Amino acid sequence: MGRIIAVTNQKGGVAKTTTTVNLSACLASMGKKVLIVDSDPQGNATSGIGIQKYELTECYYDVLINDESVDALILPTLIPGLEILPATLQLAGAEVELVGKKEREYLAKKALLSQKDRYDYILMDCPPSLGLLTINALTAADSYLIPVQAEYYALEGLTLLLKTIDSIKRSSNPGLRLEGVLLTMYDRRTNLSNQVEDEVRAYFKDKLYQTLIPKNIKLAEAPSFGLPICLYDKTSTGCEAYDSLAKEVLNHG
Amino acid sequence: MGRIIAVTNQKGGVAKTTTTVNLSACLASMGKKVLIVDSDPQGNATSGIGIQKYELTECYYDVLINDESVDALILPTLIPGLEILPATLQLAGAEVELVGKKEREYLAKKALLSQKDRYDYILMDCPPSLGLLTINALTAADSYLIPVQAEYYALEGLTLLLKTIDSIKRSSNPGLRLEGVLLTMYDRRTNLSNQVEDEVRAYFKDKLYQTLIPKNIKLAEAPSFGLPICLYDKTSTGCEAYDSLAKEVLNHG
Ligand SMILES: Nc1ncnc2c1ncn2[C@@H]1O[C@H](COP(=O)(O)OP(=O)(O)OP(=O)(O)O)[C@@H](O)[C@H]1O
Ligand SMILES: Nc1ncnc2c1ncn2[C@@H]1O[C@H](COP(=O)(O)OP(=O)(O)OP(=O)(O)O)[C@@H](O)[C@H]1O
Ligand SMILES: [Mg+2]
Ligand SMILES: [Mg+2]
Repeated sequence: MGRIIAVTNQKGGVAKTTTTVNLSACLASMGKKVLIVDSDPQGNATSGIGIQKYELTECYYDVLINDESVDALILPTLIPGLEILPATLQLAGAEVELVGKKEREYLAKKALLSQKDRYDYILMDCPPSLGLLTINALTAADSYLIPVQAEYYALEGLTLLLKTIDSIKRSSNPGLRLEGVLLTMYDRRTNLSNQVEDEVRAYFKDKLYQTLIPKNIKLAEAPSFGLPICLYDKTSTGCEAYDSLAKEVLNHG
Repeated sequence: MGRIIAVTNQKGGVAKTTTTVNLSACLASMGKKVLIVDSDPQGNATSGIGIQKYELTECYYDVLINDESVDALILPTLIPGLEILPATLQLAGAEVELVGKKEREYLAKKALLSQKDRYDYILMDCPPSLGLLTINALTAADSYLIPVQAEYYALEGLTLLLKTIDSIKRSSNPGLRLEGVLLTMYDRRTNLSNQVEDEVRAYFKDKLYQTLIPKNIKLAEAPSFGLPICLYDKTSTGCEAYDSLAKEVLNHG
């Protein structure tokens, strides 16, 4: 039975998409069957994995709003074992359109339930907000993974995120648990990164992954070629870090 | 008569808050009277300018939802001439609560109208989404300023942003115009930054500010001390860049 992991943090630019795309690709290259669900209207995970978004006529939006079946919309990627349920600009309309739907928080959960026996991991890339797209992902998920950029503003956002997760646990998903916290864009040379690491480790303890994702320009270049880091530059520190993260996720079982 | 500028981009982590705080501080130190409106529930601009959020009982939320007067909630900052209408976690409830209110897009505009003759500039820091908090800011604004991180994913987001702005112009704010586009976290040494600059300049032409904000660790350190860059490190490249931006904004009159 596969595990649904929501990759979430309403703080913007903390590497949610970069983590979703590269962790998924590494898990797939280790022989796992993985599905990415791009639930961010920006569709960065969709283009980051090499899909031409502008040619798509349907996407995750249709699963949520038009009751389309997930099977019909899943696309293959360049990596064997890795598939994606894409997002297009259409998804931007979903935040508002979901407000009026019955059982609006449970739509993703219902749609993805049937996929759990086809994949080992289903990673949902969330937008930088705590609206209904993120609430749908957190309700569908078995666990959540929080990327935290090693900078001051990213620390501040954690309070709001944890409050929201607590209210999801009390309402639509009592079984939701923390998969792990990941420090991203970490630069050992700066005090700032070290200070943020100390604070995050003190709070999350062994839930903070041993793997720290370093700042690495290759990770920022890869999306412009539509490639995950393991296809763009296998020798980079970014690739090594996401490989090591994938091993930690596998070990957490 | 003061000008309301919405600092917006639904792409996360592109330096909306860093630009709002530092541009405001530089304009104030050039003798202008400036108000920051923190319309992001994360409240990064509020803490970035040195306000202890957790001690506040009311904020911008109360202006929108409880019809509180702006005058009563404005706070001074360490910089003469610079004040702030703060945000706290309470504001997170506004996105949903606004949905049911009459004239929900116009609440910020109504509240801030009376402030336009007290300030030369009112800068609104927007959250990384296109929900009702951003729509309120774009409806209240005379113009909008778009920070664009010099990276691939940030380019992708511009299509969605410009579509949303067009629909605001057709509905709630026909007079809305582009203040300017600002390249942030620019690193001259990388191809990526240069490629993004070429694409953005080709599209926005003279609306792209001459000033490019360089990657500068001092800009990321300053918020942890609650200081704008001009108080944290006046000699830094980050401070020089925001000074130069302030001069460009003043010249655009
Ligand atoms: N370790 C890293 N080193 C260098 N650049 C990185 C790293 N991780 C991510 N980036 C870059 O930083 C930017 C932000 O990352 P990304 O878009 O993945 O964050 P996000 O949290 O998904 O953003 P959003 O909140 O908009 O969804 C991107 O341009 C990405 O390429
Ligand atoms: N020129 C720069 N050089 C180095 N770091 C920067 C620069 N500009 C911003 N930062 C840092 O990058 C991170 C993102 O910036 P910031 O939080 O201002 O972006 P934002 O667009 O307001 O994010 P959000 O989408 O979450 O509101 C912050 O940690 C900030 O301190
Ligand atoms: Mg993203
Ligand atoms: Mg911000």
